[in-house]
Amino acid sequence: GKRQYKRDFLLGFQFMAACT
Amino acid sequence: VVVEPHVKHPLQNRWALWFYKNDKSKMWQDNLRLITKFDTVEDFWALYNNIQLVSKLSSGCDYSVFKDGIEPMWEDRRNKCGGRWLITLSKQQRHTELDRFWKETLLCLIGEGFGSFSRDVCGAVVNVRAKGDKIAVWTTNTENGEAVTYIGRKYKEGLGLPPKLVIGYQAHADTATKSNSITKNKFVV
Repeated sequence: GKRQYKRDFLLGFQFMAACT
Repeated sequence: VVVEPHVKHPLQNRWALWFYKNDKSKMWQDNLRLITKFDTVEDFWALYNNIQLVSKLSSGCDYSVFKDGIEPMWEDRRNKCGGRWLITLSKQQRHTELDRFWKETLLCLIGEGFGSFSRDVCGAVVNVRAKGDKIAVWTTNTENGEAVTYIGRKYKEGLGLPPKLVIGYQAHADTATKSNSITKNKFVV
């Protein structure tokens, strides 16, 4: 299927890389 | 203990970030540079978090984010019959809205926020200009009216624009041949 991502899901990743 | 390998979240499309800097001593095409490509949610943010915010770019610069294989220009095969949903910002909005609008635009693109009509999307461009900044979502064919209007409605909603504010869609062919600064809208939402 198509890989659709909702806005809030995408936003959840913004600072993840910086925190791990 | 089994450690799950870190799997990034793949995007439906691979996207390319382009940067344009106005240098009058060079040809238009020489001022346009492909910066990088990305195809996961994680790589998108790694890029986004490490480049200058749009509001901090100097006047005359653009960012463009297009599907891999589509160049951010009218001449590209996938753009030439297309057009753009255009958001024009007032000078004051550079400080209050520009960065937010551009981020929301990118989220609509990479998240395939226009459902099956997302396949009509070519990319998005932000122009930083002294007389007023512009953000546009480019689609592939002005004749695909259902796709164009759906994208326009969802885009307007994504930006959180009030229903009474009208945004317009212009054909690149009209923009390219206009004799004054006003291009007629082919669609409005």
